[in-house]
Amino acid sequence: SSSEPVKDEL
Amino acid sequence: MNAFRFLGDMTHLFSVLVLLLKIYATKSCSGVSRKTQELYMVVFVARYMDLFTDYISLYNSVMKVVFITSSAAIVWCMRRHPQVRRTYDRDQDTFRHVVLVAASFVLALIFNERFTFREICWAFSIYLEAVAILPQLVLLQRSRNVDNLTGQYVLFLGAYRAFYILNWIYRYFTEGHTSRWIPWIAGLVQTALYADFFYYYFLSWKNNVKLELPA
Repeated sequence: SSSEPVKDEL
Repeated sequence: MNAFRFLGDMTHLFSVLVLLLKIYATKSCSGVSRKTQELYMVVFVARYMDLFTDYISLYNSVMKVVFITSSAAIVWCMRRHPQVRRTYDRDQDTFRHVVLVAASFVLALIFNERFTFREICWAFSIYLEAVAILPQLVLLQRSRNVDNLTGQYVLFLGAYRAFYILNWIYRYFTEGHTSRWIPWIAGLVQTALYADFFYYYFLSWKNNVKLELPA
């Protein structure tokens, strides 16, 4: 979702 | 996932593989800072606690497991492996890494996205990762002869950070996230720490001489 943009990174 | 992010992850993965290869093939960890490796292990455990609660993709999950287990394996080798542990430069790897852990924790308590256990762990891992290379850089500076693999390990780690910055710039323009200042600032600090190393690595490559960092 757009409110969690960076935590899809490592 | 954009190309910069993927290249960042791949150079990060290569750096770990290079280090494992060096330790496995030479049965030696000379020039490798155990303190930096311990910090990375703490970083990965703190950040990837979401492994079982938030599923993003198979790619993400596999990479998280790889980073946790590889850092644990490296620390284990340096502490317990009968041959490898004897090659550890204990007397030169003297950086007070507990100070970095404490400072990162205090920073995470003050600056976080939400005052929850998970968000504090996440911010803590971001801050700690930014400075985790310091013991390794100090050790490189102290060792007169930096072997090629150790140099390449740090080079790949630095490249990983540079690619992540490009990834954020790309995402900023394509997705427009402006409020993510915690990873931005920490990431810039982290990449800046490599600038000096990049410079001397480039010089040694250009002049075809062994890498040596000035004291």
